Amino acid sequence: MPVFHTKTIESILEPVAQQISHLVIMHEEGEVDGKAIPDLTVPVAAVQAAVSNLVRVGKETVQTTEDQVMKRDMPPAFIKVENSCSKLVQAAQMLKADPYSVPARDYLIDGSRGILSGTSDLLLTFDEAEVQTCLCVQGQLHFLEQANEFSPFFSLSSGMTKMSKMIEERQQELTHQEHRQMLISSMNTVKELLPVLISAIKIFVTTKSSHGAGVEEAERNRRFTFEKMSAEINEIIRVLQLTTWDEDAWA
Amino acid sequence: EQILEAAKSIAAATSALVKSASAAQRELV
Repeated sequence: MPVFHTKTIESILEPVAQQISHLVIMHEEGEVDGKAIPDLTVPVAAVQAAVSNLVRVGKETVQTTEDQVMKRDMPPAFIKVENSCSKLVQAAQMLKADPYSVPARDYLIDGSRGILSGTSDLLLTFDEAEVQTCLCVQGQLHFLEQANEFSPFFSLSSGMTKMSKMIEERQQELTHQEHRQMLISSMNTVKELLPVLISAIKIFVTTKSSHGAGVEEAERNRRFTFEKMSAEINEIIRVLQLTTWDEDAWA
Repeated sequence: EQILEAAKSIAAATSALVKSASAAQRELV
């Protein structure tokens, strides 16, 4: 079972995660055998510099982006990474004084894990871009549902094309096979529903403008197709927001 | 892109740190 949600995040963080696991095992052995850890001031300073850089770049992104999710979710990730880095600094100071210090080893492991987790949180905030596109299509769909003419359909069509492309790229990025299949299946349903929706809108608009019989039925049919499509897009959004850690809750 | 690069740097620095701690311990076994 993959630990990280996307291949990009996995490629960045999985090697570090493995090393931390290794360190945890050694730490457990160390508690028994009392092995020493030398001065880690220099590598900790390198982590500190990298953290400062990430926080700086991240804060610039938060200031310039219009993505509200990013604005909301990035700052807690910065705090997590910065607090974890402080633990590493403390660990290095403690180890300098006592290379056998058990609390220092705990700080070292907690700090490394926190850096990993905070960086993962930060990278996950980017995953919301696809959700925004889906929400935009939902908005267009809602607008079209209220309209009594066909012209707003063209903006929906271009939004759908963008969404389809993003979902295609996204499913290739996911590490969970089930999530990939769910995205593919829902996107295929949306694609199949599109011509049905065009037809339903056309029939409704034509019937209504000619004051012909069957307006109510055409409207019902159109509403049914809208609802079906909307439900499928909601399902896509739900799957896009699933992460590894949600899986138990979702199951 | 900048954030991805910064995240890669953090991963590399953390990796180097953990390696130093682990390797030092291994030497002393």
